[in-house]
Amino acid sequence: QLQDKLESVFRNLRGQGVLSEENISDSLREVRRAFLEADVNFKVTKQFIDKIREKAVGTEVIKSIKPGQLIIKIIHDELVDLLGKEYVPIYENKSSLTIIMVVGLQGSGKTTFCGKLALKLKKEKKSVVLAGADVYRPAAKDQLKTLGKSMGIPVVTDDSKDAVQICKNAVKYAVDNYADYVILDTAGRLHIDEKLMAELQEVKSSVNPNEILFVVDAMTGQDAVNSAKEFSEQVDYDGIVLTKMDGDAKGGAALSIRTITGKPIKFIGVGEKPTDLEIFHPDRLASRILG
Amino acid sequence: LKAKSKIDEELLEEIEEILITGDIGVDTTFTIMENIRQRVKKERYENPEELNFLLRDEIDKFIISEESNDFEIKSNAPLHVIFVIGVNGSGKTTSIGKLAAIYKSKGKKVMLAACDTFRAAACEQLEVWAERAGVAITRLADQTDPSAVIFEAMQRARNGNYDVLLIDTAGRLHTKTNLMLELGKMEKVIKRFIPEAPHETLLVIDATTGQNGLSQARHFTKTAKLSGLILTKLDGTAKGGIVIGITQELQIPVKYIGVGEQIEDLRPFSSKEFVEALFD
Ligand SMILES: Nc1nc2c(ncn2[C@@H]2O[C@H](COP(=O)(O)OP(=O)(O)OP(=O)(O)O)[C@@H](O)[C@H]2O)c(=O)[nH]1
Ligand SMILES: Nc1nc2c(ncn2[C@@H]2O[C@H](COP(=O)(O)OP(=O)(O)OP(=O)(O)O)[C@@H](O)[C@H]2O)c(=O)[nH]1
Ligand SMILES: [Mg+2]
Ligand SMILES: [Mg+2]
Repeated sequence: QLQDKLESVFRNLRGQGVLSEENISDSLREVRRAFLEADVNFKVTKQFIDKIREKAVGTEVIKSIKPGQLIIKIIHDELVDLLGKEYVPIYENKSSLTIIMVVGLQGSGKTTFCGKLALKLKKEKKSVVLAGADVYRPAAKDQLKTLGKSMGIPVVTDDSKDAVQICKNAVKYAVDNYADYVILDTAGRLHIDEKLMAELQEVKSSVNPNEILFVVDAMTGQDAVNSAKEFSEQVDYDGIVLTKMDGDAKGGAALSIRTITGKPIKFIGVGEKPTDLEIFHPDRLASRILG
Repeated sequence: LKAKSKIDEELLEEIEEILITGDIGVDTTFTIMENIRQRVKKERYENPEELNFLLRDEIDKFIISEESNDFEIKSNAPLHVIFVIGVNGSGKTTSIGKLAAIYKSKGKKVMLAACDTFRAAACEQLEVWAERAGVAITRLADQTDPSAVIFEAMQRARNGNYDVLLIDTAGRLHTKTNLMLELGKMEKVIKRFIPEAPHETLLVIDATTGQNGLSQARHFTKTAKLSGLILTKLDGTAKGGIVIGITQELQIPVKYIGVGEQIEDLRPFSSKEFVEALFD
C-alpha cells in the first residue's frame, strides 16, 4: 500500500547515490497522509516525519535496494523503536497480593479485558479475584458476574454506589483467601469528568494498586492523546491495552499515546471471547499502521 | 482564529490542523480547504467575523442534516420500526433507552426488542432501560437466535398496537462476515413481517472514532441500508468529525447526538452547533 505509493514516487531515483531533501519530500508527504489516515495524531505525525527526514537525508541508496523500500525500512524501524522494543509484563508481587486496576473511556472494552486477564492468570495457575466497581452502568455488575461465573473466578461486588468500598472489600476478600491477583473493573468515564476522575484517584489512594492499565479502543482517532494524557496526569497508569484489534482499524492511536505518554502497550484485545487476548508485538502494529 | 482578520498561509494551516484533529479526514479536509481557498480568492474580507462566517459556511455545506428534527415520526406506518446497529461499545443500547423515553413522552406506545443475545448481561442492561423509560420489552433466553427475538417482538408489537419498535442488536465489527450475515438475516426477517420496515436503520458511531468510521459505514450499509447516524459521546473532547465524510459518501443525515449517560442525554443533531464546536 504505502510501499507501492513510495515506489512510484521514487521511480526516477534508482542508483542516484544519496537521498536528498528534494527527492524525499514527496515521499514524506505520502507517509504523512498514510499516518493521518491511520489515525496517528497530527502533531505526533509531524514530529515523526521530521525525524524520518533527518534519518533519510544523506542515506546512501544502495544499488540493490529500491529507495522506496529503504524509506519504508527507516520508518518501520523507527516505529518499532518508538512503540517499545520489548514486552513489558504486568507487575507481579511474588510474596503477596498483586492489585490491578483497569480504567478508560466508556465502551473501550475494560470489563471484557478484566475477564480476559483473569482467565489468562488462572491458566497460569494463579488464584484470581474480580471486583465489580462499576456502580453506574446498568447491569455492569451482572456483566462481570456472568464473566466470572463462566471461568470459575469469584466476583466481589454489592448493590451499593460506593466504588471505593467495593474495591476495598475485594482486596480484603483476596487477602483473606490468599489470592495472587485482584483485578478491579471500573466504570467508563470521561477524562474531563472531575467527579469521576476524583473517584479513580480515591480508589487508587485507598487500595494502592500495583498496576494500573489504561484501556483504549483501537479505532480511536485524534482524540486519543487527550484522554491518554489526562488519565496519565490525573491517575497515572503503568500500561496500555489496545482493544478491538480484530477489526480493520489501523491503530495509529497507539503510536500517538505511546509517543505522548511514554507508557508501554502491554496487551491487545482481538475478539469478544475471554481467550481473545494477546501480548503486544511492536513490529506487528508497525506493519499494520504502514499497511 | 477569532483574532485573525486576513487569510494568510499560516491561518490556512491552522484551519487544516483544526479539521484534521477534529477527525474530518485527509480527503474531506483537502476538499474543504480547496473550497475555502477558491472562495477567498474571489471574495474580499473586511473583518474576522466575515472570515469566520466563510469557514463555518464551507464546512456546514459538507454536512448532511435534517431540516427539522424534533423526534417526530415521519413515516405513516402503523408500527414504526427502528433498527439500531454498530460496532461494539458505540452506545447502541444506551441510545435506544434515551429514544424510548422521548417517544414515550410524545405519547407513543413503545416496544424494545432485546436482540443482543450474545454478550454477557446485554438483555439485562436493556431491561433496566425499558424500566427507566417505562416501556415494554421483548426478550428471550440468552443465545437465542436474534432473528427469533425479532419475530417475537414484531408479533407482539403488531398485536399490541404499538407505535414504535426499537431493535437493539449486538455490537459487531464490520469486518466479521458471519456477524454481518447474521445482521442481513435479521433485516430479512423484519422485511418479511413488514415489507417497508425497517423504516429507519441507524448506525451508531462513537465520537472518538477515527477514520475507521468510514469503513464501518461502508460495510454496514451494504448489509442493512443505513438511513441515518447517531453520534454518541459528544460530551467528551472528541469532535466526531468522521461523520462529515460518512454523510457525504452515503448521503444520509446525522439524526441525533448522545451527550451523556443519562436518559435525557440525546438531542437532535444541529450542523451549526457541530461546526461551532469544531472551533472550540
Ligand atoms: N471485537 C472485539 N470486541 C471487543 C473487544 N473487547 C471488548 N469488545 C466488545 O466491546 C464492547 C464493550 O466492551 P465492554 O467490556 O463492555 O467495555 P467497557 O469498557 O467495560 O464499557 P463501559 O464499562 O461501559 O465503559 C462489548 O460488546 C465487548 O464484547 C475486542 O478486543 N474485540
Ligand atoms: N459519555 C457518554 N457515554 C455514553 C454515551 N452513550 C453511551 N455511553 C456509554 O458508553 C458505554 C457503552 O454504551 P452501550 O450502550 O452499552 O454501547 P453498545 O453499543 O450497546 O455496546 P455493545 O452492545 O457492547 O456493542 C456505556 O458506558 C454508556 O453509558 C454518550 O453519549 N456519552
Ligand atoms: Mg465495563
Ligand atoms: Mg448494547
